[in-house]
Amino acid sequence: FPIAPETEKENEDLLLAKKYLQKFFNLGKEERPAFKRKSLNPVTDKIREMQAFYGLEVTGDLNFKTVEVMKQPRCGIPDVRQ
Amino acid sequence: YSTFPMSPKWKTQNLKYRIENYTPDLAPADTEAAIEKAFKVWSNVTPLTFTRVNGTDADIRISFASGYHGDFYSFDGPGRTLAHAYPPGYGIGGDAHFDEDETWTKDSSSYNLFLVAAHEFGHSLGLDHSKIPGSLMYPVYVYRDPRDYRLSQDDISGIQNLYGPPTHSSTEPSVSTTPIEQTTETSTTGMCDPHLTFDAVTTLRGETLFFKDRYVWRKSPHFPGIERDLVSSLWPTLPSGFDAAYEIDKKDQVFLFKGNQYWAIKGYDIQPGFPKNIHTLGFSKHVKKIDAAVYDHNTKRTYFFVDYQYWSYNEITQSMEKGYPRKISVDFRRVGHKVDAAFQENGYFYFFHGANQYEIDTKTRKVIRIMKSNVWFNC
Repeated sequence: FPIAPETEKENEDLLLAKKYLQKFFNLGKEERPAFKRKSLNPVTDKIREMQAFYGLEVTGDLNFKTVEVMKQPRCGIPDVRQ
Repeated sequence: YSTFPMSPKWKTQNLKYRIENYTPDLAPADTEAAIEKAFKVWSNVTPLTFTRVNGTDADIRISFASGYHGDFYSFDGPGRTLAHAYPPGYGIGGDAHFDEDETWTKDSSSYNLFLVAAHEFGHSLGLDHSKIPGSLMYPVYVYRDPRDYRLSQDDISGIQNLYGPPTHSSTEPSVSTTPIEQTTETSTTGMCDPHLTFDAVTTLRGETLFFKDRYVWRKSPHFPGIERDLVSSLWPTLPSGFDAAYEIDKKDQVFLFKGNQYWAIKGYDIQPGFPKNIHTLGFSKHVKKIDAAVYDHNTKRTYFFVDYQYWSYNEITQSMEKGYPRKISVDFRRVGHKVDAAFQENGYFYFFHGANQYEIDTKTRKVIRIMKSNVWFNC
């Protein structure tokens, strides 16, 4: 069956988020992850980092507001430095 | 604010820039004017000067391009990434690239070239992104009227950290060099004044905003301390001195009221079609303004406080409920008078009256505690 629209939407949002986090929050580019508890899910960690930067509620969830901020027009320079 | 790693900056104060090509969206003269004005934003607050050259000895090269354009950061079509620039240095260092797939404008329609260029030139001079919404170096595009554009204190502190204050007296600053808002002792004392009252209070994307005259104090769970901003630095086209404000967080919408008008906003963006007249909500004609408003997540109702009465607005049916207005003192016992401001947090209402506030259980409507209005500022 075609996947339910909301699942499709969730997949779209997750794809958008991964691209955004790779581009602006170094997702997947850190050679040696900073010494901290082994991350169970780097994407969740990066979502938290992005939510904190933008003053959103830090949940690690890809919620409506977080996706909204990721869609906003912006500068192409990353928000965090390697 | 932040600078790039190792804080690269230009050794010379007299910088040269070259416009390599032009966007077809604007007359060349408009592009040149926007870029010149964008540099002036920074020269007004530093000793730096910027001269346009046509030769190859430019420090900062400005170009418009689409998609892949010879560096590692391809553009992505209309929207999303608008432009990027490189920190000070040789070769590509300092250069600014603008995505030609965007529509570049000289007015409020997206995207205003002056505003984006001023941000990118901040990078060209050594500033990285700022977390402070309302600052020029905040990564997300926010339209502000270029005619009286003013850098935030955060931007000024950042660039002067690299280059110091201006030595030349800027003749006619296209931007005011006086920082928008020096947090003077008075203003700090102001927030700890035991007699402090508020005009309006609302939540906004996890923050709590306390409005007073032209200012708003912002309390965020993610940042320590309280930030004080001018309302005009967040919403340049809105008036100050709001009467009431409330958030419907599931819709990421905040409603701001002043006199018989109200606006809907999402973050910095004012929703189209506003301001509207408050009587479109269903108030009777004698209501001239709202004193306070608060949205109840449980009942999906918004309560509007007017003098000694309150109204209940059904956010689902988008209509005022029958049987209202009712006396505040009847339904919210011990709150026997007017309400200046109100917001909801963690299942409680907070009603402000004068220098006091009432913590009220949203379900039982019983007053739990009475506190000073500014208890939130950890004075």
